[in-house]
Amino acid sequence: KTTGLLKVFEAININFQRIFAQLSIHGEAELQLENPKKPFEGGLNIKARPKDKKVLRLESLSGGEKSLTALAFIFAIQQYQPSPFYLLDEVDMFLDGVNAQLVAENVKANSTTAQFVMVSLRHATLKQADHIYGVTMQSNGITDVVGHVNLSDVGKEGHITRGAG
Amino acid sequence: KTTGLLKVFEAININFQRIFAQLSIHGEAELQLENPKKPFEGGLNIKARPKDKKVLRLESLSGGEKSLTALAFIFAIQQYQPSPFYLLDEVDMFLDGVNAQLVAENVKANSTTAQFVMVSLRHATLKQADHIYGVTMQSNGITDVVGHVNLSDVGKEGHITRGAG
Amino acid sequence: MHLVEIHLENFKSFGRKTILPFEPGFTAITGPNGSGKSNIGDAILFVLGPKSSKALRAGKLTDLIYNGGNNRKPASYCKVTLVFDNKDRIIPIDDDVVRLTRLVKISPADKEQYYSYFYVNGRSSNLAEFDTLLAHARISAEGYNLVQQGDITRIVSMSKIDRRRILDGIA
Amino acid sequence: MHLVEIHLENFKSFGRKTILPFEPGFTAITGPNGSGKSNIGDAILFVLGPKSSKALRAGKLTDLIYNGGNNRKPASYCKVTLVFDNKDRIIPIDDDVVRLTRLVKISPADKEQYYSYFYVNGRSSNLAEFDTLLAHARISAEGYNLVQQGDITRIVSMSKIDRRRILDGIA
Ligand SMILES: Nc1ncnc2c1ncn2[C@@H]1O[C@H](COP(=O)(O)OP(=O)(O)OP(=O)(O)O)[C@@H](O)[C@H]1O
Ligand SMILES: Nc1ncnc2c1ncn2[C@@H]1O[C@H](COP(=O)(O)OP(=O)(O)OP(=O)(O)O)[C@@H](O)[C@H]1O
Ligand SMILES: [Mg+2]
Ligand SMILES: [Mg+2]
Repeated sequence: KTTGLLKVFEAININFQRIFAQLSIHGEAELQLENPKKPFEGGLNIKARPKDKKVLRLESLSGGEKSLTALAFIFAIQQYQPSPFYLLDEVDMFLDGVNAQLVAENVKANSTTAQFVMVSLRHATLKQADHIYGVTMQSNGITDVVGHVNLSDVGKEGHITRGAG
Repeated sequence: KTTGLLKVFEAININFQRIFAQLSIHGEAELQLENPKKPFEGGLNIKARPKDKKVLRLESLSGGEKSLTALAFIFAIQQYQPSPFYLLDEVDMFLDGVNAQLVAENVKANSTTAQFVMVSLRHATLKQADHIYGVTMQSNGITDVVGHVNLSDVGKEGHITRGAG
Repeated sequence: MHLVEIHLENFKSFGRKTILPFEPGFTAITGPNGSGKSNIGDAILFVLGPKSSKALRAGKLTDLIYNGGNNRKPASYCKVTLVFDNKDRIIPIDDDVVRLTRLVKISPADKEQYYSYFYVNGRSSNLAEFDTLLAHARISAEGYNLVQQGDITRIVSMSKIDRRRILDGIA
Repeated sequence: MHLVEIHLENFKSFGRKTILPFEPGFTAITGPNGSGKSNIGDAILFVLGPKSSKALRAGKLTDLIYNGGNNRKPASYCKVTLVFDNKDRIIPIDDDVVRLTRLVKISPADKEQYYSYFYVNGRSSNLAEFDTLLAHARISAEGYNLVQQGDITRIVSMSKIDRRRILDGIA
């Protein structure tokens, strides 16, 4: 049982370090077991060193840095057990434009070998997608799907200005 | 003690209903004590009816609707005990452009009688501010403040493109 | 193998028969707050059969049935079908297309009672068969391939022990 | 009464003496992730003296002292001053300007020890006096006038009982 956990930990940690470096341009991060000899008696720490800074525990990073780190952890798990289909619902909401773009580019690169559906309000993300669907609420409380939408149809407000085909 | 709580509850509930209606254009919401006779034995429910929909508990609203409702609750408390100074740190991050603008307009209207400092990455919010400060991280991990910034200097990425005065 | 379509009928805010086509690659879904984006994710999870209805933001399964909004009659059932392209036979069913359907119906006799039906390509099935078919495809309601709204915040604020438990679950 | 300036010295990522001027009305602060926006909010809270350092995202008070980043020497103290315009005398001090300063210094003898100093317009004070002065101005570290990043998510996901307790605290 302990060897099983350690094997999973090693593999996911390797993925995590690689993915965090991709998403944070020159940052470093790693997973650490509190008690490597008896892993079930301790927790799992995440240490991250954003570019130009000292190593910090997850708790003292900024809001955006924390969510980027958590996302790298999720991607590391996904790559350990690959699936043909992924759904990501507003995972970019805490990120600034540069980080949102890095995440979207990472998803785009992975979408050649698996199908990704991503819910997002951010232009930086919509720009990378192969297809964009618009969803709006009609006045009777029923959701209406507006099919293939061009990025130019999506206003700053996230509203679909013109229904496309 | 119970009368004290009921008095606070009534006053904040009146604020909450008014503010939610302002922030959600035609929506309705109210606070409900689980046990109005013995309030200390129950909790506080929030019921909201976004425009064109049925009344729902806070838990079954969408992410953006929940955060708009929570924000209306915070504003209702603030108006019960007014202060000369308010700090709001990325309270608009779950909102779409229209809702972010409504919140920013609400803050702008209140900023004639109190001082508001709002941290935000959203253009819909920055547009309403009297003054915008840019903050960047230098390569040595030190924060640099870039004084008064024009909205046009703030790129889509939230980066300050030109240091203003 | 990829998801080709989702058919929604009276599922949450989808109060009309709606067919959502999907292509391989990267699809983004956008729209205002409360318009129904996350309900699409919930529809996928509904078919995959998560262990609890809490994951679908519903108190009980019948909360998933279209409630009529502000001026229509509430529906008496909700139905979702996931249509997969199975030309590579990753799902162990000998068919180019696999349709997984889940239906929840309020009992006409007693509003508090409901029936839950599962179908594979139109023939009656059950949650256990869904589990087996989807396990082969590595699509599961409990895995991290479906990241719901708020999961990121949950991971950031969970305790170190809970974070380690995520790895226990994978081992 | 309004906040006129914040002076920061070695507070978190403010590794250089920084003066932030503020005007009445609506000021927005923007910038990339991790650039130091929320640290400004933490600096205000630091002076107001919250009951716990957890509210400042620090394990212990000395975590607030500039740690040197990737290539500089860590500082041995951090200092924040809030400068208020007090022409309307809302703060019960007979002066047009009120400066509230808090200083935390690592003990030269023992790195684990630290000293915490409070000053009002330059003269030595303590947290109790800060509390009284700020209570008159209705500015408090425990009130809802300072909404930190993540407070919205916390309110949405707290239990009904905890939500009621917010009202208990106000009554
Ligand atoms: N059984 C139901 N019948 C009708 N409408 C429902 C039902 N259950 C939920 N809804 C509606 O679905 C809406 C939530 O939709 P959803 O969570 O998908 O929004 P969203 O597009 O993800 O928004 P956000 O950007 O804020 O996350 C709620 O406003 C609610 O009114
Ligand atoms: N004692 C310290 N010394 C130096 N830097 C510190 C110290 N404490 C925190 N920091 C730095 O401050 C940064 C966090 O800043 P802050 O939380 O203000 O970011 P932010 O601008 O609010 O970002 P976001 O948009 O992601 O919320 C961390 O990356 C950390 O490196
Ligand atoms: Mg959503
Ligand atoms: Mg922040």
